[in-house]
Amino acid sequence: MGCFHSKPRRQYPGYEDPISLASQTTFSVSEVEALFELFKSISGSVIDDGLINKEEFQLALFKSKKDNLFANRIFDLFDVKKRGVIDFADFVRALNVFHPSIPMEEKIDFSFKLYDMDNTGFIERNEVKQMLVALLSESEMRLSDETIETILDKTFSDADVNQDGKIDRAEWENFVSRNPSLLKIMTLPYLKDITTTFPSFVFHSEVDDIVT
Amino acid sequence: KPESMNAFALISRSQGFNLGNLFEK
Repeated sequence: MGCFHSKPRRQYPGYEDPISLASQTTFSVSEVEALFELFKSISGSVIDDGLINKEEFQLALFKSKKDNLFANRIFDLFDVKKRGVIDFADFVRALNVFHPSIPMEEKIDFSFKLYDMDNTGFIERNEVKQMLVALLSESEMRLSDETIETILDKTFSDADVNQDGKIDRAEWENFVSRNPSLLKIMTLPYLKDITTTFPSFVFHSEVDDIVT
Repeated sequence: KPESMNAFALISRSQGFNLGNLFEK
């Protein structure tokens, strides 16, 4: 299958062969190529440099460039090389965690990191408060500081089993096993239909025999 | 509702955590 009317893949820094990425993830080669179609559209939306920067990520999430604490947090975890940009291999490996067939253990790990904003190995009360305040500012929910403190008291009395004021990895695993809906954000059913959502990958494929 | 007293259940409602939006054309 030839490649035509598209920017050469060598112009995408961090581009990795779909066969190699498929072997490291739960995605098939075709699915990796379909993800490349999505990656191309996001990475070329503001600066056509073959990488996704924070602004492009926010634009893809919200259709606007508004800054958002939660989107920033996801972006930082996708940006594993800490360069302020996401390359194609980062993108595929990070989305892999969100695949419906990935073991819960990996999803629990990722979600723990999501909430452990300062990377101390603990989810601390001040981090959770900061996120609650950010949530209120993006929604129409209005809660008094007293109510926020009550919610934090209740949450930490449930989750922080040893009552040391912070949630460690084992406490988090225990807490989400009792509250499985908290992991809903960690699974994207879209990833099962990615080749249907981006069928144009077939025209841009660089792999001779597409394995589905 | 018990969920309204769970800070993480509230936080996970943020649109910033909804990566499904990346797939909406």
